[in-house]
Amino acid sequence: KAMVVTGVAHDINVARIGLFDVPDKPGIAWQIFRSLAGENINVDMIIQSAMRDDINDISFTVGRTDLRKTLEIVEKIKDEVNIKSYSHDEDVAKVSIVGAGMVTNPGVASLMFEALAQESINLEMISTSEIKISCIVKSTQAEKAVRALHKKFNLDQEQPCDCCS
Amino acid sequence: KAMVVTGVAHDINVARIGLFDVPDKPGIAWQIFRSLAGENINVDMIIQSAMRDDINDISFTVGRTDLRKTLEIVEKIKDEVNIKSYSHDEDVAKVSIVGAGMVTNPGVASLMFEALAQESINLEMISTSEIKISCIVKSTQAEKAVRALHKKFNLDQEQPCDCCS
Ligand SMILES: C[C@@H](O)[C@H](N)C(=O)O
Ligand SMILES: C[C@@H](O)[C@H](N)C(=O)O
Repeated sequence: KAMVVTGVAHDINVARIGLFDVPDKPGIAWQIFRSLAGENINVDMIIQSAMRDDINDISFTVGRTDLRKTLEIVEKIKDEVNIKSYSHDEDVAKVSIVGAGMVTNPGVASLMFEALAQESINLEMISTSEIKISCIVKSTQAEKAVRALHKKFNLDQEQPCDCCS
Repeated sequence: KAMVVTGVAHDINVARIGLFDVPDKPGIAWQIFRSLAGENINVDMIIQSAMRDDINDISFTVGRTDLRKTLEIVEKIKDEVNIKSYSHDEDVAKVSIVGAGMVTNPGVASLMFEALAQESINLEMISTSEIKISCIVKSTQAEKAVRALHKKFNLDQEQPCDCCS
């Protein structure tokens, strides 16, 4: 399992925004991200999990310098899109493990979550793809998280630098 | 914008599970995915967006043939992990756009959501990475979604086959 992961990456220029209780119907995500794209806001992660009843939550991350402008846009479109409430936090960081073929290896995500749980690091957001698993954690815990992941996946020997930082 | 996207992928062997109101504290994700990995369940997407108060929802997808066993495991760990409720749906499919450098292009996600919204396709889950944006939609709409995405990103000319299907 450990060989599948070839690197650990982290990014501290991260602010997360959570939009709560948006209508779960076609066109809502489009209205939100069209407004952000229109103002040239560079969105990194977009995460929406399963709905409950006819509402859903959508979270996304932007660079910290874009946070103020992003919140102005969210406030502007809030009524039109019917966003019940929203939250934000700029004291967060993204930590990721990267490697080809992770998705076919059921234990890799579990190992990553184990490494972070053993350091009492709370996972605020999670997103996975075939070659990368990313978690949002408190920025004060980012260094500890990166060290724990290097150790868990045996990458701490002579690793010159994180890949895809 | 359109040139950044080099392919459209889809996967119909998808079942989604939503776990609702789990405690938002370190170790919960580990307990859930350790139990699934222990039974060799191959989890594809794991999605968790921002928490509210001290609870959070976690959604994930598995191959349809693993759904029954997955639900047995969720039912078994439900009380120990404190999962308030869960839902599942196997009539879903994953549609994705792929391409290098998408994340630095704010409009790409918005264009994808536009293409799907214009076909009245509801986005049930969303997950993004640097090179791929994936949405879970109803399986009855998967073909329509793939066609709309090919068209929106000008990929419908002589495209021999979807990449990374
Ligand atoms: C919540 C939002 O994603 C909605 N389901 C949509 O399709 O736009
Ligand atoms: C909800 C769950 O992800 C929890 N925050 C954890 O760290 O495990």
